[in-house]
Amino acid sequence: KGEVEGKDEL
Amino acid sequence: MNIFRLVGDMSHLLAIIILLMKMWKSRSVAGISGKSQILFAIVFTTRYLDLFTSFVSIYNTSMKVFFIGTSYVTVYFIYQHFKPTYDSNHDTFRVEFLIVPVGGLAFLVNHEFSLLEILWTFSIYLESVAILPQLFMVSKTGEAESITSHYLFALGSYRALYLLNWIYRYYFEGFFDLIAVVAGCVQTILYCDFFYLYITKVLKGKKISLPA
Repeated sequence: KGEVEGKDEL
Repeated sequence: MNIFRLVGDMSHLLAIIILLMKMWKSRSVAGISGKSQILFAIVFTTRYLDLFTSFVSIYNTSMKVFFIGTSYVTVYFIYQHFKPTYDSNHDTFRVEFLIVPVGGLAFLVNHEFSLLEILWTFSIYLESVAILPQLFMVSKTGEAESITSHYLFALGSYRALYLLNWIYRYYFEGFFDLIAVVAGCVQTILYCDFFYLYITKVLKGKKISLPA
């Protein structure tokens, strides 16, 4: 889990 | 989900509701930059394409759908429903000067060279500067209604709260997204001048009016 993730944020 | 993130999202939600209520109750879009609102519609559309590819939570999906939907309603209000009240003479910021460089940057600096990722990056960069036409309009007319100021304050606070959220996530979850953080800093800095005016004027019951 790192930079490409983060789409749980709006 | 930490408190900063939640309050940030609520602030974002509140900003959109304030704007829609202002337009609907006053039957007017005076003082609102249609260009900024078009940019926000582009921001949400390009960012939330992952609605089609992945599911995070009901909260996540409903917020994304709400943001996309209301952004189009807002644009519709400005350019159709309340068009006679739209002050296009003062909404003269050249948005191509934002979209073109931001598009180029998203192409060059991203986490992964794929369509969805580049569009997500584009939306993050574009959001950071999307308020400029609105701020330009306020400085050009030299004033902003109180309700417009409340809208801008809620909208600016949202990303500032996300900065606290990212600090929290960095320390407690090891989460760090450089692109979002840098863009979030730029976005928040752009509001600083407005925050100052809001605190020194609007909170004391005066409306924002700039010297000519």
